[in-house]
Amino acid sequence: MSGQQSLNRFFSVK
Amino acid sequence: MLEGKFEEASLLKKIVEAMKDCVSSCNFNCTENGISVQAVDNSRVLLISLLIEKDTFEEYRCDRNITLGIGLGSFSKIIGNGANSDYLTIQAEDDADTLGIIFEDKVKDKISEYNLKLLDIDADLLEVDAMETDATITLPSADFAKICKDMKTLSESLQITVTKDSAKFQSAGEIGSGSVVIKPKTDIDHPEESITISLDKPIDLSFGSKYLSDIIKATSLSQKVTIKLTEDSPGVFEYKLPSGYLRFYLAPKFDE
Repeated sequence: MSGQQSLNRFFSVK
Repeated sequence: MLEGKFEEASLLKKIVEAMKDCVSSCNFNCTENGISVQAVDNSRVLLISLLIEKDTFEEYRCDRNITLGIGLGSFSKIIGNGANSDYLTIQAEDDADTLGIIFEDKVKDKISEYNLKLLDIDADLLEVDAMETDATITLPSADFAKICKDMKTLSESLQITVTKDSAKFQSAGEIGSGSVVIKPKTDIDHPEESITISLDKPIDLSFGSKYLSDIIKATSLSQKVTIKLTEDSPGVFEYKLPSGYLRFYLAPKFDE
């Protein structure tokens, strides 16, 4: 099994 | 006022085609240096970063910074009306609610003009500037597209592992498994066929095949794609424009 990560985990909102 | 004239309509067509299935609408930020876009897909897994530098244009002027909210499906329909070889000029007044799109046929004495209604798009921007890279692969974009398509027939995930002298793309699913290994190659006669791999740390990452399918829609923009990978970080897939780039940042999958 694997899951999809979100970009929000890696990048902060400006 | 913004006015940007492309030597050939085909360039803007290819850019919009590469973006429109990933994001339905986005802000085009126009400054004196050119046009940039940052947009994230609805699932917040894939980010598009576009830079069309001023030098890309045959003629370019932008007196004041303008943000143009554009529905990409509608934009694609209108720019599809021009021939690939036409001059394409985009034009907007400072507080415009429409974007003017003008095609000029280079042979016939024919000018076609359209107006696209602009949208008010409220989207947050992500901070993506500083990223370390553990491994960089540059390969022919058509080869990368084929790998992604072939591996998608097997699984919804594509695993990329990079070691010192090779990059391996593999998928495993219900019907079976497959892999493609590529190695660095210098082709002096056909530099566009060359493959480079540079590595600081070995990489093992998995990405969603459906997002890769969106990324490879940019294949016609550039003969090469550069893939920048860092363990437990989004992969960066870059297609260079004559002056600028179309980049995709794709969040990796995690193993259970």
